[in-house]
Amino acid sequence: MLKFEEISPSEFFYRNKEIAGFENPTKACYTIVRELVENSLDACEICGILPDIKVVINETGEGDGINKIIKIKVKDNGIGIPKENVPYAFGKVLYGSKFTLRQHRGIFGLGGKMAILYGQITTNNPVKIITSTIGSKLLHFFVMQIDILKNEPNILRYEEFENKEGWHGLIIEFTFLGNYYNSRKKILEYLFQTSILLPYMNLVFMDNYGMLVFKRKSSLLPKIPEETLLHPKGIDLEMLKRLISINKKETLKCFLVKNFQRIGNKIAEDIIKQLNLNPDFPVRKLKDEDIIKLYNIFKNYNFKKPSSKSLSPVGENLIIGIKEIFKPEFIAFNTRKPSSYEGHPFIVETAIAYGGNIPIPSDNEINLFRFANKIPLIYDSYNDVSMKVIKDINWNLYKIDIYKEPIAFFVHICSTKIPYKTLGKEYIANVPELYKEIELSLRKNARKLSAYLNKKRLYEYQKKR
Amino acid sequence: MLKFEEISPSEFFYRNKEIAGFENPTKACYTIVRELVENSLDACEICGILPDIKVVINETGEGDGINKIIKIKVKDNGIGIPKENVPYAFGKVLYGSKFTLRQHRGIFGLGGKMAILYGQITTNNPVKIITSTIGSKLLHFFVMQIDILKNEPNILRYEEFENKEGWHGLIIEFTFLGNYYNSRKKILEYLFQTSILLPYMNLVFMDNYGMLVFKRKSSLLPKIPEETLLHPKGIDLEMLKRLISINKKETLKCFLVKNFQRIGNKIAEDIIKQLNLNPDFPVRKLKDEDIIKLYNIFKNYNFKKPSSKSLSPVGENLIIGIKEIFKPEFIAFNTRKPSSYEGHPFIVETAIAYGGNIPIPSDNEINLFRFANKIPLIYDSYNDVSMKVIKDINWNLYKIDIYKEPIAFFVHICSTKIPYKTLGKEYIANVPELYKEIELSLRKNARKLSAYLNKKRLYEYQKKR
Ligand SMILES: Nc1ncnc2c1ncn2[C@@H]1O[C@H](COP(=O)(O)OP(=O)(O)OP(=O)(O)O)[C@@H](O)[C@H]1O
Ligand SMILES: Nc1ncnc2c1ncn2[C@@H]1O[C@H](COP(=O)(O)OP(=O)(O)OP(=O)(O)O)[C@@H](O)[C@H]1O
Ligand SMILES: [Mg+2]
Ligand SMILES: [Mg+2]
Repeated sequence: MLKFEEISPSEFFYRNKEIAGFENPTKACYTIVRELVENSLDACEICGILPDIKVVINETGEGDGINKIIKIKVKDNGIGIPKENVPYAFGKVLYGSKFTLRQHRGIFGLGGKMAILYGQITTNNPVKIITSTIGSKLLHFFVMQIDILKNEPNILRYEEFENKEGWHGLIIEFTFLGNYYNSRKKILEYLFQTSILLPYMNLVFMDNYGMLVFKRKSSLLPKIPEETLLHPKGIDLEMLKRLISINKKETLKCFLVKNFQRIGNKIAEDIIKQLNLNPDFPVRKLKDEDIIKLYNIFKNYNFKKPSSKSLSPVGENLIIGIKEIFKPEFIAFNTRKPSSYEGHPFIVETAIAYGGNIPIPSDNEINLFRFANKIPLIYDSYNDVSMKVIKDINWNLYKIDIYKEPIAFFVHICSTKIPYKTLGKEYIANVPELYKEIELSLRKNARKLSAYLNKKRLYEYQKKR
Repeated sequence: MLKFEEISPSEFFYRNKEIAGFENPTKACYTIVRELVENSLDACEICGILPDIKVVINETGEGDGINKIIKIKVKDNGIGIPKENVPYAFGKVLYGSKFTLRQHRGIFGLGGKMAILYGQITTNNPVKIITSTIGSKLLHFFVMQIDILKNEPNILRYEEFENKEGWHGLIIEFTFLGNYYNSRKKILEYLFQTSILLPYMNLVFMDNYGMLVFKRKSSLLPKIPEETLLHPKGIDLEMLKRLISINKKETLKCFLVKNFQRIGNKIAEDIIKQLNLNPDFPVRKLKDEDIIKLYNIFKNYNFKKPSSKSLSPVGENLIIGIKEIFKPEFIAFNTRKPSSYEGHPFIVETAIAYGGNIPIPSDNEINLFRFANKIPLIYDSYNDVSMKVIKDINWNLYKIDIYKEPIAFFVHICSTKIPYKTLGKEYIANVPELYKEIELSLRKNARKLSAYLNKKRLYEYQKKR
């Protein structure tokens, strides 16, 4: 007799932690730092606060040889978490505040919990959280663990303190077993690239080797992304049926205008006409075949491109950063207009830089720097959609040998949903709509680089003569 | 005010289906076939039945240009599913019968549901299931969908029929929108490699192009893997605490002997002595510091290697298959003794073949064929742990140029838990214990190949003179 059972989400990710970026003690270190710093950055940007983040990593003497018990503490001046949400925010997997339709680094409701879970299963110590929301008179202090079988928080201690200094933000501290020595280089690379994209961030990093300050260079915060409606192109049937059942009392015209961006009165009426229905048709009476018709109309209708108000592209900061680090002799950059996939708006920005300090890539490698919602992607570039685009392009057309010349590629994608291929956010899946936008953007830059190199070669040829 | 919410596991995977192998309509086709065939193979092997599987893929005329509505039907003669479990087996994500400690292809309790979910969100049609267990007098027929928000089955229709022919097994049928044309090649490659590993399988494959039969070549079924206990080496603290709380009434000695393989009376007493405790010590009285001591003893104790009774290596069939397809002039093969990681036993088997029909790899590629629990891994070899091992080895030591000679590598890993890096089971994570075993196994084969090539070069050199 086979034993059928259901497991909780926390049990699932405990059993399969390699899936979430915890495949070995070196990678675990990196993933933990990444998850905590991204939570802090989201918490500051969501309410327009200039981020002040402190990361302290302390390798204690204990451990099992190569792996040591490491204490990590991350402090930020962000929006904090209200008292009643803290236990679930850090003790319930698939719980969070980022399931909304706007750009943020978090999307899964999992990252912070996985970091804490890994610490719990390797050291048995609880996590400490101190937080206060903006304007709150109280500081909330929690000591807690995750009940992994039940996916419930387990609060060991709670205390309140007077918030005398009017501080707001969050401090998280816990221990875990990891190989910090082997992961340090990639952690610093991650923080360094983050500081290039976010000149308005101030981050102090302390470990056993010393202190690094990624100093704030600008007080200019990008505008805060606003929550938006789905773009109708690419909506699947599940989402359509769900929106219909939520809006049972609406008329068809009202339903279309209120639930999707880029559908105004005229377009709604045009779509309704294609369905052979009336604007006042009660949406709950739509039959399955009408819904499928609507789904197909949405796929093929020529809607205006999505609005960018839910997005926050990286823009100029990327170019400033590239110039500062690589001092290239040439740089081509462009930002695509917003596009969408499965209803999610996205913007692709790419740059190709040439010369200066850019190294000629070593055997068959490509200098590709990838970013998603302002997160630098440091691992697994080979299978990333951007790498696929670069390898599929026939660079002979542009008379560029990408393996033998000092060329660097930069790709940033921002979206209300980044289609990561892995839960550790290592690389982006080969989604056709993204592929197409990255290709168009890179080819535009390739043409400019090609023109520059032609001019340069012509000039050098004439110089010789 | 930020909106905090919890989402269900089905909602989570619906939102992030790229994570589960559904990143585009071509890959979705492949993943769907893979998930259904693996479920059928597990269902036959679990009770020692020679698999008879039929896969029918029918591209209907409808769709949106490149992507067509596809009807898939898979029928097997396996163990079937009892009536009361069917709705959850196909309607509740993170539900299944494979959360046990033995080798099977399934591990997540997700695959079949994701396939059905993808069909549901792209075509809105329900799934049809017909099943009967061994010896059952009834056939059970379900028409159902998944309530994605709630992670609950939604049964639209149920009927019982008399099982006149005493059939047992399962038939699953549903429609989905996909790009079968572009995925067909990889699907056939997957089925072909599966038939090589499993000469006892009979699989009939029908699509719009015709019919293919992967004929049974042998009636010899490998022994059925038995459920086992965790191996103590590498057990984490969560598992240890959980086992202690389940076995509250036991004495310490009883607890150790009953819950872990390779701990007999003598070893238990030795471990208890290292803890400065007595064999009769009630295990529920263990303090946290004792548990951490036990955890550390488990890490460093020289336990006997795990038993292989929960595993089913591929053995001879791999060699027979390689010889049949590639007709190599030389082949080196070895099977490692069982090892373990995080308490899970695993066996690595590798082969290196040379010459015959093996092609010289094209620009910087490597002929690497990977298998995990007898599943051929067709995608994303670049980041797989086996590929990392091959690239890290200095092949000059063996005087082999793996990029310029007709060499093919074969790696099979079987375990009670395969540490996949992705939920689509595309490649295996870089887990140190696995890396080490793969390296030792490949080096052993490399030495044999090196000796053969030296002899061959010497012989050809002498022939010239
Ligand atoms: N430093 C922080 N300041 C304020 N809120 C935070 C902080 N860290 C976590 N949170 C809250 O806890 C929730 C859960 O965080 P967690 O990292 O587990 O998931 P997420 O960030 O929503 O998604 P992801 O898994 O993609 O990181 C967040 O949605 C956020 O509301
Ligand atoms: N063809 C089949 N015959 C018998 N039982 C089946 C069949 N297909 C599915 N099942 C049952 O349904 C359960 C759920 O299947 P599902 O594919 O969703 O998950 P899984 O196979 O357990 O794990 P994975 O996600 O790794 O595939 C299985 O555990 C098995 O008990
Ligand atoms: Mg997060
Ligand atoms: Mg399965």
